[in-house]
Amino acid sequence: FHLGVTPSVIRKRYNLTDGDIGALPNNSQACAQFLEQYFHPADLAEFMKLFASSFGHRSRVDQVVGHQELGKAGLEASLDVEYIMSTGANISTWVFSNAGRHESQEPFLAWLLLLSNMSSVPWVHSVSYGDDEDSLSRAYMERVNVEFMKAAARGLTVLFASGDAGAGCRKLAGGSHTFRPSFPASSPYVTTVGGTAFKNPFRVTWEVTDYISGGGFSNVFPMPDYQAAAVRNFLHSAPKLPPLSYYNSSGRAYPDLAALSDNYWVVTNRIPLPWVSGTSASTPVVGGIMALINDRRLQKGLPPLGFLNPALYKLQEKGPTDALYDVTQGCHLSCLDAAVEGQGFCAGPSWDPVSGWGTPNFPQLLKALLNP
Amino acid sequence: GWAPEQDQSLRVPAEWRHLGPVAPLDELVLTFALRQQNVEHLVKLVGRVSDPDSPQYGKYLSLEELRTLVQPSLLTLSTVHKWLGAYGIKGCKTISTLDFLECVMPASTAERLLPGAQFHRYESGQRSAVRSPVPYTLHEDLAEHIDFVGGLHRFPAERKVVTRASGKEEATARYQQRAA
Repeated sequence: FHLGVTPSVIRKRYNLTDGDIGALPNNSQACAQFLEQYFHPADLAEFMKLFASSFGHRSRVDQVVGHQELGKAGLEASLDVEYIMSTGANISTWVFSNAGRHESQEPFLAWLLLLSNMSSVPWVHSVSYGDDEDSLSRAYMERVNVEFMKAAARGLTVLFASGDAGAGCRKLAGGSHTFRPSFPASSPYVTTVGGTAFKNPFRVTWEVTDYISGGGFSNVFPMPDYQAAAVRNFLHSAPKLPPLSYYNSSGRAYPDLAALSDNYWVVTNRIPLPWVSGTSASTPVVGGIMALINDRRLQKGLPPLGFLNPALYKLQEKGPTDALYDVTQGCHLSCLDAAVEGQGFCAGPSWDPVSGWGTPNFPQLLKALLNP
Repeated sequence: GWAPEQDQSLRVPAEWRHLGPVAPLDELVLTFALRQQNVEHLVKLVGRVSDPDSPQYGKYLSLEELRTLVQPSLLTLSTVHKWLGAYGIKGCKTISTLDFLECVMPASTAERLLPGAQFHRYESGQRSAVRSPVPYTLHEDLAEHIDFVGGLHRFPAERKVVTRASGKEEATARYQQRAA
């Protein structure tokens, strides 16, 4: 029985033992902020004191890149730091704080420039930011996509939240509706994280989809080869799909995997707050787990995971695996109209556009990714 | 002129309030994304270093090696620098891979440099942003050297975490709307 998701609940569900903490001084992980939001070191210390007494951890961020003010802490910033440091426990953590130094700068672009300008950066980056694809120019998205390729070429693992509006909805000029993909979640060169909830919200049970979990198909980027078989399988086997006019079935499909996104406890401005939800919560959880896997890989003299998707899809397609818990129940939100009645896609066996391949089972995922 | 981002949304997010045009001498920071080389090669390289079945799996590039691969051509660098220099814009900052330039200039210069652009100030709570509500263009000769110019249209993201209480209210409202 529990009263919401805390680090110990997550560690229990994903089978992280008290010994599953970082051991290498040269491994690191990061989260990025683009709102004018700051975390308070005192909140992090209090959070760890309240919720992390059962496992080894750090209570301080090692490096803040950018500007950190002393004003009120932001919920989003507190959430990122508190949870990446709970699954990626005892791993050196950086925070990129990019509200934009100047009022004419684009904070997300400023982060990309920083990443491309630092020779030594953490191996794993968790980012909870997204815009509607249709609000951005193709030139911008294609160039940002190349920036993610540059990160992948350097061995960085970049994780993006899939968004909190399910499949999304856009009203077209003629009055009809389509789903609304989100970018950078729809980039084929990042790993996108969706959201789940416990079947029984007060027990550590199996997971169902979180109805807000972002997911769908890009209208800009074609489907990459690494996911073609998995997505084809979904499109052929799903018992019910939305009308084809709502999505581009040949586009990059996301998310790639998921984690719990419902009912988190967060300490912000010294107050423990319950009921915090969203893929902004699941993404740092997955980020910490990937950093932990990097820790074990580096200990064995192996290179870090880098861009995860080709290995992830290959691993799952090799045959039955228990590296990820397959989430097979639940649907996410979409347009409220007669054709889809508020429902987007639904989860099913194997990959689906609500929960991807599912949620991590750490020991088995570690085993699989130590020798992919 | 040539409009590299003619499909970019110019909608001002609801939470941002228009304050009016900026003064001609107000300083702006614009980011120029310079056209990279060997992007096709980069695509293949990423495929190989990320594929566990490839002999190159995990053989990542250093930042220096990456620069050698993608840095813009000398022609691109000299064309863009000459163009900026012609407007008196000097001392732009670049990055390790040489494919972005960040330049500081007065708003009046930016408006001459990017015909069409008109810089206005907006405010959301404690934050302020300078953006152009109309599209910019570039001289056609720059079409093969610049991907886009950052700092004109996209407002800072306002995404926030969901609290389940508000999510429930939203779901209830949706269902009520649906029932109606």
